[in-house]
Amino acid sequence: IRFKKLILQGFKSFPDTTELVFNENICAIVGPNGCGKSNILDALRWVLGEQGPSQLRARAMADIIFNGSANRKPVGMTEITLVIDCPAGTLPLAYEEIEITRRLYRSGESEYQINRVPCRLKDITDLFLDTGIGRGAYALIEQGRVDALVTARPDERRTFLEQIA
Amino acid sequence: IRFKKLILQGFKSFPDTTELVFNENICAIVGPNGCGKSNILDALRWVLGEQGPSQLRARAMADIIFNGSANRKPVGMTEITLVIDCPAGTLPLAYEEIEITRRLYRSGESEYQINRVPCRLKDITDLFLDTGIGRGAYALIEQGRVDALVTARPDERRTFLEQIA
Amino acid sequence: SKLRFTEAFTAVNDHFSRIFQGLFDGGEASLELIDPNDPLETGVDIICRPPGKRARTIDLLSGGEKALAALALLLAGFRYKPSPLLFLDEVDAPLDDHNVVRFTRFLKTLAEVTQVVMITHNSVTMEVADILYGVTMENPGISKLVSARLTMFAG
Amino acid sequence: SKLRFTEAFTAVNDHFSRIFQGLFDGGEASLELIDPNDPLETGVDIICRPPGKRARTIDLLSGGEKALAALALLLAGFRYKPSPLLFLDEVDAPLDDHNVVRFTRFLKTLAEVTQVVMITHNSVTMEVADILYGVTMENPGISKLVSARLTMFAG
Ligand SMILES: Nc1ncnc2c1ncn2[C@@H]1O[C@H](COP(=O)(O)OP(=O)(O)OP(=O)(O)O)[C@@H](O)[C@H]1O
Ligand SMILES: Nc1ncnc2c1ncn2[C@@H]1O[C@H](COP(=O)(O)OP(=O)(O)OP(=O)(O)O)[C@@H](O)[C@H]1O
Ligand SMILES: [Mg+2]
Ligand SMILES: [Mg+2]
Repeated sequence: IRFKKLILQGFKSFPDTTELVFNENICAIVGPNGCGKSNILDALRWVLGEQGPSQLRARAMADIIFNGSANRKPVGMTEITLVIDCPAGTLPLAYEEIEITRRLYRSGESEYQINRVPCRLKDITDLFLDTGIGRGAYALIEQGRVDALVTARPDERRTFLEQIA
Repeated sequence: IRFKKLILQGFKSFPDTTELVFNENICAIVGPNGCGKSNILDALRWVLGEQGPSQLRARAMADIIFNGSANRKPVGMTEITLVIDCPAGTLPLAYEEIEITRRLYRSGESEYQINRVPCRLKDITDLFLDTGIGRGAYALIEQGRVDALVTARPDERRTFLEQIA
Repeated sequence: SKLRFTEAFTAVNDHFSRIFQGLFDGGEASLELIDPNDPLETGVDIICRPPGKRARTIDLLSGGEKALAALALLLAGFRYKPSPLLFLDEVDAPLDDHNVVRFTRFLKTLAEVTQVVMITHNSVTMEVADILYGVTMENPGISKLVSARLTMFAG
Repeated sequence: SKLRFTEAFTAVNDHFSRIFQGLFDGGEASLELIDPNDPLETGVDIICRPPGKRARTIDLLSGGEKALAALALLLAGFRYKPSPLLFLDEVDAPLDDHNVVRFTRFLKTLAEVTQVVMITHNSVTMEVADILYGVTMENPGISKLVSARLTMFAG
């Protein structure tokens, strides 16, 4: 399985369509404090099916929609698309390339698509059940996670292991 | 008041007598991870009268005594001396320069001195009561304090203000 | 005691707003009592508006912005209860280069009336020091103060 | 379920020991159940011995040593449940230059079988990237991906 592209639109500090290509082995994202780097990780987490606003550094889900700036009005929805190469048999779908799309409107309405065909959230999360990308895996290490583990109590560290098991 | 010198002996990773001169306006302490920089702040905190081992990143007070390395046996005591310039009237003592010495033996025995004259711990902490160096002031900002304030809850932030008040 | 807390709150809030503006080169920030009718018990909120952005509570800022705002608050506490010496252990770790430059500018004004000692890994921070102490551990487990390099050639 | 936890514990412990040695260039580390007779409830301790130093629990290490050890544990978790992509947000912030170099060496071996995306402020870390994305906010509050700079001239 290879992650190819992440396309952000109306997501947090990215009102305009932004495309991130993941072709290389090692890709670095750089820039000053507050410019939007961690928002990219939130977008990836969200399109993969994250349902908890706090896991996206938000209070309510609608907080992830671009809510305006000095020169721009807020927008009414956000859409993230993730393009993945999945050669035969790597994912439980017949395609060799799939596009996962997740949309959220300010009304709270959600839309999910696989290869532009409407589906349920469960269809998206089911895709990744055996791949290590789902919840409980340590593939997406957010800012502060290392520090949280440093300051964790023994029982909290146990929780870390229980989530992996 | 001007801090002039900090002399470490047998303290944490400093078994040999080490002298740090504080004459300049801005002094930077640098070196690789784990080389002993934060131990210097612990030594300063301790000689000023800190009584809580956890504030010194230790479990028990005796943990601050050099406890050996691959090539060196543990030592039996630690001594820290702080030399301060205090022009007339800046501190409640008649001297223009004072030396504060604090000693701890593995037995748990403690010794305190001002200008090499034995005194009580209270005599040392009383010196600084109105200077902002005592407990509750924010003059000694340890590694992780900024992060702790970032992750603090509203009631914990209140405690920060209450300590300053 | 209610008076003492309110006095500290007001004074620190005042310093905090100004130091925040200095470190962020603009914007504004303030402390707020969550329940103003209960000053003896209520928690404290921190509202920040980095330049060009909307006001929000501190937890909704970026990682580096949070750290810079919290540092502004700690330094406000120091300004309220000053001491002859200020000792900072790696407070610049989460900051990008521009923020470190603004931080060092603030340190230089502090250093006019205060002795500042900083532990740092950051070369921009090191540049504003009058004296540099290197700590090494060539002999495993044994710390050695190896040099006091005066930056007398700096611009 | 006791079996699943014990299996995960043993496997992660194994990865952790090896990754720790790689990142610290020596020494040893392991996870330990605080009460081995109560595997279903007991907490987990982390014992670390950086090279040349005595073994101690993780909380008695230096700031940077703690972060590197915790990172080793997170990466051990990743090794136990691998994924096609590993995304790291500023995990190198508390590390000195030597530790960053060792960390990037480990990343390069990981990158042989995994896509790695890292957010970083560290120039040493940036050097091992095949591609660099810059994010800016010239228009206040609006993020822009400005460049994908390929390090094709690197040694
Ligand atoms: N819904 C939203 N609409 C507009 N802007 C938002 C929204 N949600 C978050 N932001 C802004 O995104 C910015 C934070 O971005 P992010 O956390 O990605 O920064 P960063 O580049 O990771 O910075 P650092 O290096 O400090 O970690 C903040 O200024 C925040 O106000
Ligand atoms: N009583 C003691 N005897 C010997 N060594 C000790 C003692 N107490 C602490 N140490 C050692 O001191 C070292 C930690 O030093 P310190 O925390 O000052 O590092 P540091 O230079 O601040 O590193 P960092 O940059 O990672 O924060 C550790 O290796 C620790 O094991
Ligand atoms: Mg970030
Ligand atoms: Mg330290």
